Amino acid sequence: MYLKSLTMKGFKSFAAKSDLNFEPGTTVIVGPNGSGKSNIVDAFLWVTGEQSARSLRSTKMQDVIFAGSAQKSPMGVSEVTLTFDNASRVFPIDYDEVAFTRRLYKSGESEYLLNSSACRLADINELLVHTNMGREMYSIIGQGRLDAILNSRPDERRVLIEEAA
Amino acid sequence: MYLKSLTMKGFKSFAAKSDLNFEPGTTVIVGPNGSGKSNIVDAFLWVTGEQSARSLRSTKMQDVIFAGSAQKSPMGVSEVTLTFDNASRVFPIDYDEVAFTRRLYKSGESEYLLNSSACRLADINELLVHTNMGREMYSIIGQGRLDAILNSRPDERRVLIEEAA
Amino acid sequence: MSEKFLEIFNKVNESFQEVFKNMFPDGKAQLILTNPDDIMTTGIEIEAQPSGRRLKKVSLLSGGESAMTALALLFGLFQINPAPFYLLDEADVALDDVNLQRFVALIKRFKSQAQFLIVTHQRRTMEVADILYGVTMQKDGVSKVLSQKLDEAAV
Amino acid sequence: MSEKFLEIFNKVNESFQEVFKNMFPDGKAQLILTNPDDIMTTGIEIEAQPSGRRLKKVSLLSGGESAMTALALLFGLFQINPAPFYLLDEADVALDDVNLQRFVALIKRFKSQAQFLIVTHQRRTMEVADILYGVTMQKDGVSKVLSQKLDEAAV
Ligand SMILES: Nc1ncnc2c1ncn2[C@@H]1O[C@H](COP(=O)(O)OP(=O)(O)OP(=O)(O)O)[C@@H](O)[C@H]1O
Ligand SMILES: Nc1ncnc2c1ncn2[C@@H]1O[C@H](COP(=O)(O)OP(=O)(O)OP(=O)(O)O)[C@@H](O)[C@H]1O
Ligand SMILES: [Mg+2]
Ligand SMILES: [Mg+2]
Repeated sequence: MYLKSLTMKGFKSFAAKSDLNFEPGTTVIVGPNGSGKSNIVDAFLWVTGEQSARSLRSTKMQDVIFAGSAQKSPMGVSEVTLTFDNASRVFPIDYDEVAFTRRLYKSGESEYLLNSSACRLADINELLVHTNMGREMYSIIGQGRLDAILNSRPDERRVLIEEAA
Repeated sequence: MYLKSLTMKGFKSFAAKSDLNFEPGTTVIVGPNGSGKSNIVDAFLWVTGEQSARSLRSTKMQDVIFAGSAQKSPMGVSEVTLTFDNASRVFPIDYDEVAFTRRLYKSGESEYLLNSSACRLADINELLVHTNMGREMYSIIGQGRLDAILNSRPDERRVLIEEAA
Repeated sequence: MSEKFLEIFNKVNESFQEVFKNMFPDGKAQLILTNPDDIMTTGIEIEAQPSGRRLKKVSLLSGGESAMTALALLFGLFQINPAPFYLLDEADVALDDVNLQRFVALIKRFKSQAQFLIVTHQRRTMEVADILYGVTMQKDGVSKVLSQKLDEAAV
Repeated sequence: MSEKFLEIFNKVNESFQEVFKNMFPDGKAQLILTNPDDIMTTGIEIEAQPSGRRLKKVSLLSGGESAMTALALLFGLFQINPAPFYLLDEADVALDDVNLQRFVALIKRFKSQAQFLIVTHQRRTMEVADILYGVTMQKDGVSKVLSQKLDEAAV
């Protein structure tokens, strides 16, 4: 199993449809300050079910929708799709590709899709459990968050072992 | 008025007496990770009266005393002296140089000295007020603390203006 | 008291805008009183936009953009209420190449008015030094300071 | 349950030590149960010493030392419980030249076992890329992604 692509449209500063295609190797993302690199990291957190606006550097979830600029008007919906290769059937469903989609409308209504058909967040979480990504998502380290693993309290660190169990 | 020198002995990793001499220009401090650069910054905060161990990356104030190593035993006292040139008499005392010294013994007893004679912390604070360094010490920006000015709450930012008033 | 606060607020605001604009000619920044009707308790909001898009609350800025905004505020305050020295511990760590150059230019601009002590790993920032101190950790767990006066060493 | 916890704890501890030692041959690191008599509620302390002095609680480490320790723990966990991909946003920002090399070596070591997505400003880290994406902010406030497959571009 490996990541195949991330598609964003209307997510934070990615107003226009933007694609990143991945291979099994290493992808490096570079760019000037304020260009949108950490917004890409937020897109990963969001599409895999993140429920806390604070973890996405926002105050309310609607803040992830493109807020407009001097030249472009705000958008009404934000959509991100993360596609995995599933030839190895790590996700126990009979598809060669598994695509998670999350949408949020300005109204606050949100939708989750699995290979383009509507599903619940619980369905996505249930599939992700098979990937060892775990609830704590320690495999996604946001900007300035590397030390957080060390700075937590001793009792809070139990979860790292419990998730690996 | 300008900074003339900083002398540390037994302060954090500076077990042996260490001096930094300054001129009115710009001093740059470099060195590998873990060499002691931020400990120098802590020495400035400490000698100018910092009372919170947490602001010195410690749990209790005695943590600033050299804690020993495989080859060297722990020390019993930590001492830092910061010397200013006072020819311009910004400090309203009749000395060409003003040296603040702070000492802390393992017992917890602490001493403050002004030009080598004992004084109280209040005396040092009273002199520092003449330098606009202010209680909030926003002129000393610790590692990772640059954003703190922005991330504080709107009501907390009043103090920046109040101190300038 | 409240006149004094308002007077200083306006001066700091103007100075902050000037420093920010000097670094980002297409950008803008400003301080805003959250409750101008009650000067005694009002808070202060900070808005900035480095590249001339829309003014935004600082919470929306990226890591590097907020570091630059904080530096502009620090030096804006300096122009109104100068401290004798400034000590910056790796303040340049989040900056890209262009903003690093702006940071270096900022230090050069104010270098004759205040003493700066700067901890850095960036080679470009080292170039502003009049005096360079190297710190090392010896095998016995004790830090040691090595100094070099740049003009003497004819680097 | 508690046997399972203990078994995994010991495996992760061993793996963390191995990764740390691989980066710091003279150093040591370990995980410690704060209350080994009560596995169901015990916490976990982390101690590390990059250069062989005395083992210390992580709260005493410097910025760069703690970043390296966190990376060793992350990859120690990876060896026991691999996630499909790892996303690191400027994890190399606090590192000096030597530790930056260790970070690059660490990525190279695990590169064939997992997908890495790395955001960085460091040129040396860019060298590990199989695919390099550049992101820019256009004048209209919209981000744009530009891609380059390194082997095709024959950089
Ligand atoms: N909902 C939104 N609509 C439009 N723009 C947004 C939205 N949310 C965030 N932004 C903008 O996206 C820009 C890029 O932010 P991001 O944090 O991704 O930058 P970055 O590339 O990580 O920069 P740095 O190198 O400084 O960390 C910021 O200027 C921010 O204001
Ligand atoms: N009381 C003490 N006695 C002995 N050593 C100490 C004491 N307090 C801190 N140290 C040690 O001092 C070392 C240097 O820490 P410091 O934070 O100054 O490094 P630094 O040069 O800023 O590194 P970085 O570039 O990673 O930020 C650390 O390894 C720390 O454990
Ligand atoms: Mg970023
Ligand atoms: Mg440091």
